[in-house]
Amino acid sequence: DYIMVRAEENGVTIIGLTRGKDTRFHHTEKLDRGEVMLAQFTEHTSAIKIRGKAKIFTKHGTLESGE
Amino acid sequence: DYIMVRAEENGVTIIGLTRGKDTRFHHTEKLDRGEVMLAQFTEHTSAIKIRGKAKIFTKHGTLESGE
Amino acid sequence: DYIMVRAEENGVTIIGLTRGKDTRFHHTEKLDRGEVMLAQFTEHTSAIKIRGKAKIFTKHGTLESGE
Amino acid sequence: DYIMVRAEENGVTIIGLTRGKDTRFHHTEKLDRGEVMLAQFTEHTSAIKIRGKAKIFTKHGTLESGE
Amino acid sequence: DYIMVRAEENGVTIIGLTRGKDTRFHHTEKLDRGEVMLAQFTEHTSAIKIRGKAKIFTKHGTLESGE
Amino acid sequence: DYIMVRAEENGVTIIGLTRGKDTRFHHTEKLDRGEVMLAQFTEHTSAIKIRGKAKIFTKHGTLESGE
Amino acid sequence: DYIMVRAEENGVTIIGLTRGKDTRFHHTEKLDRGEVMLAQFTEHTSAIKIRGKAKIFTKHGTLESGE
Amino acid sequence: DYIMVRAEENGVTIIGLTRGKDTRFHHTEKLDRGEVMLAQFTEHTSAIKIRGKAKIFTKHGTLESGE
Amino acid sequence: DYIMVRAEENGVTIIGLTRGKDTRFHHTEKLDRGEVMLAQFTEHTSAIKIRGKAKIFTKHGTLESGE
Amino acid sequence: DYIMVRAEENGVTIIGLTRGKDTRFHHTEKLDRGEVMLAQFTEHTSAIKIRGKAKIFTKHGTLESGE
Amino acid sequence: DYIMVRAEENGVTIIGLTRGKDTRFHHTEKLDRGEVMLAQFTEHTSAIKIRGKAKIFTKHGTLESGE
Ligand SMILES: N[C@@H](Cc1c[nH]c2ccccc12)C(=O)O
Ligand SMILES: N[C@@H](Cc1c[nH]c2ccccc12)C(=O)O
Ligand SMILES: N[C@@H](Cc1c[nH]c2ccccc12)C(=O)O
Ligand SMILES: N[C@@H](Cc1c[nH]c2ccccc12)C(=O)O
Ligand SMILES: N[C@@H](Cc1c[nH]c2ccccc12)C(=O)O
Ligand SMILES: N[C@@H](Cc1c[nH]c2ccccc12)C(=O)O
Ligand SMILES: N[C@@H](Cc1c[nH]c2ccccc12)C(=O)O
Ligand SMILES: N[C@@H](Cc1c[nH]c2ccccc12)C(=O)O
Ligand SMILES: N[C@@H](Cc1c[nH]c2ccccc12)C(=O)O
Ligand SMILES: N[C@@H](Cc1c[nH]c2ccccc12)C(=O)O
Ligand SMILES: N[C@@H](Cc1c[nH]c2ccccc12)C(=O)O
Repeated sequence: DYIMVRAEENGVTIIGLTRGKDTRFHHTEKLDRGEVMLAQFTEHTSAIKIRGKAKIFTKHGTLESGE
Repeated sequence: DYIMVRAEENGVTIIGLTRGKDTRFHHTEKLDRGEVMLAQFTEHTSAIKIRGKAKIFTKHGTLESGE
Repeated sequence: DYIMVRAEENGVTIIGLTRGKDTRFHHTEKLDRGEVMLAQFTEHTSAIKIRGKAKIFTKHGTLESGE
Repeated sequence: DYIMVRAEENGVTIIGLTRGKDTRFHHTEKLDRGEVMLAQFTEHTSAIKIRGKAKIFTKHGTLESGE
Repeated sequence: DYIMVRAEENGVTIIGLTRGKDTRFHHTEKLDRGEVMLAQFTEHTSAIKIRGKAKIFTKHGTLESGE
Repeated sequence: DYIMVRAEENGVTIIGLTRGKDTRFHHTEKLDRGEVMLAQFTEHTSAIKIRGKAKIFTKHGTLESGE
Repeated sequence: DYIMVRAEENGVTIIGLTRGKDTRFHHTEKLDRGEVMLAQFTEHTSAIKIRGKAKIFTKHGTLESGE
Repeated sequence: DYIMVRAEENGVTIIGLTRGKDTRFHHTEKLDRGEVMLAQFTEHTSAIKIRGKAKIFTKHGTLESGE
Repeated sequence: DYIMVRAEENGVTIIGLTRGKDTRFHHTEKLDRGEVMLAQFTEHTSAIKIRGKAKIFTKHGTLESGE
Repeated sequence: DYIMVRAEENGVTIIGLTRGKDTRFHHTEKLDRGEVMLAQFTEHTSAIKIRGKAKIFTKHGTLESGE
Repeated sequence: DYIMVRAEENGVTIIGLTRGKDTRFHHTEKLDRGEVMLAQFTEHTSAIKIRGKAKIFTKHGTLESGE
């Protein structure tokens, strides 16, 4: 499983949360407007958080984040 | 399997419940309005509880939580 | 496999029944109106019982419980 | 595989029949009107019997039991 | 794989035939009108015979047994 | 994989042919009009022969046997 | 994988060809008009030949053999 | 995976090519008009060649061979 | 996975390229007009090249090669 | 899983991010206008970042990156 | 997984990029106009680059490369 995110503004952040007993941020990737990131769920990432205005494409449909 | 949640107001909480004989809260993630979280069912999370006004995207369809 | 339940009134209960030779209640989760719970079938839960007015989303369709 | 049953009257019973050489009742769950039960086929349950007026949701379609 | 049977009259019988070199009846379950039985193919049951008036739901469609 | 057969006349026979180097009849099940049999392909049955007037439901469609 | 064949005339033959380095006939099953045979590909059968007028149902569609 | 071939003229040939480093003909099956052959890809057959006028049914569609 | 190729002219060639670190031609099969070849990807073939006028059927659709 | 990218301008970059505890760039592939790259998620690549104007084809749909 | 490429002009190149920590070109296959190549992702190839005017068929749709 992977998701695809396109930043609709500068400074969008895609945050990986750790898999396991403990849940904390292990990586934050910054995207500028127009940049695209594709990210999998992995052995180290079992949750992903997205801040800022972005378009998110997943198997459950497409969604806009941000105010 | 993962779900996607977009907070429609500040202070939405996504709660992970433990897998196993015992069922208790192991993590609470707070989302502000517009923030999006994608979360898997995992070795440690076999149930998820959502409080506050949010849009929830799953393989069984899309749903609004909250009053 | 998981199901999704949204409470349509306060005091909805989602009950996990034990897997194995013996069938008894191992956990009861209370939901208030608007709260949503997503719950898997697991090594410890092979049946789920729902009391009170709620909307239930499953792979076999959507259903309203309660009077 | 799991099925979903909503009782349409009080006193609906969902009976688990044992898996193996021998076929007998190992558990009877009583449902009151409006209550919903989701139940898997398991290591101990290879057949399920339903008595009383209920709506049954399965991968083969939806069905009403009872007179 | 499982099938679902609703008895349309009293005295419907669902017969499990043994898996293996030998084919004989290992269990007969009687259903009264309106009762429903869901039954899997199992380690001990590789064929099922149905007598009397019943509605049978399977992955190959729905069928009425009986005269 | 299983098939479903409803006898449309008395004396319909469902014959199991042996799996392996040798192909011979290992079991013949007689059905009377209206009776239904569901039968899997198994470790001992790799071909099935049907004689008499019957309706046969399979994943490749539905078919009438007999003159 | 299995196929289903209904003989449309007497004397239809379904021939099993051996799996392995060598390809020869290991079994010939004769069908009379109206008789139906369902046959799997197996450890011993990797090709099947059909002679005479018959209707053949497979996952790739339905076909009439014979002149 | 298997394919189905119906000869539309006499003398149609279905040729099995060997699996492995070396590619050569290991078997040629002759079909007369109206005869049908179903053939799998196997441990010994990783390519199949068809000469003469025939109808070929595969998961990628149906095709006529021959001039 | 396999593909199906029908030659639309004489002298069509289907070339198998080796799997592994090294990529070279391990087999060239010539087809005359109307001849059909079905070929799998295998332990020894991880790419296939087609020269000349042919119709190619794959899971991604059908295509004509050649000028 | 793989994605397909076609550069719509010169200097499009496709960046592979490392799988594991640590997330950093392990490879940057430059594409000129009209060039196409198909790239898998792999043992070493669990996220991909795309900069510049490009068309991106994935199982979740097609998307244009860039301003 | 494999892709299919038809060259729409002479000198189209299909380049295999190595799987693993290191990403470099391990093979370049030249196609002339009308030639078709089908290529898998493999143990040695985890990315493919295409230069020149070609039609590319994948599970994510069809695409034209080149200016
Ligand atoms: N560490 C948690 C992260 C997580 C996944 N899904 C969740 C849902 C709710 C809260 C936390 C989570 C886990 O692997 O299980
Ligand atoms: N600890 C429980 C959590 C749970 C999952 N599904 C449930 C349904 C009802 C109640 C509790 C649960 C388990 O892993 O099984
Ligand atoms: N303990 C039972 C619970 C159960 C599952 N499905 C059922 C159906 C009917 C009755 C009980 C059950 C089991 O694991 O098998
Ligand atoms: N004990 C039986 C129960 C059963 C399953 N399917 C059936 C069909 C008919 C009669 C009995 C059954 C078994 O596990 O096989
Ligand atoms: N004992 C047989 C029962 C059976 C299954 N499918 C059949 C078809 C025809 C006759 C008998 C059967 C077996 O396991 O194989
Ligand atoms: N004994 C044979 C039975 C069989 C299966 N499919 C067939 C097709 C044709 C002839 C015989 C068969 C086998 O297991 O292979
Ligand atoms: N003995 C051959 C039979 C066969 C299967 N598919 C074929 C196609 C063509 C010729 C022969 C065959 C094999 O197992 O491979
Ligand atoms: N011996 C070859 C046969 C083959 C399969 N697919 C092909 C494509 C082209 C040329 C030869 C082949 C192999 O097993 O790989
Ligand atoms: N030997 C190469 C052949 C190959 C497969 N796909 C390719 C794509 C491009 C270039 C070469 C290839 C390999 O097995 O990986
Ligand atoms: N190293 C990370 C890369 C990654 C994958 N998905 C992510 C989502 C968010 C942030 C980082 C990532 C991992 O393998 O898990
Ligand atoms: N060597 C890299 C090649 C690669 C695959 N997908 C990529 C995406 C971006 C950059 C490089 C790659 C790997 O196997 O992972």
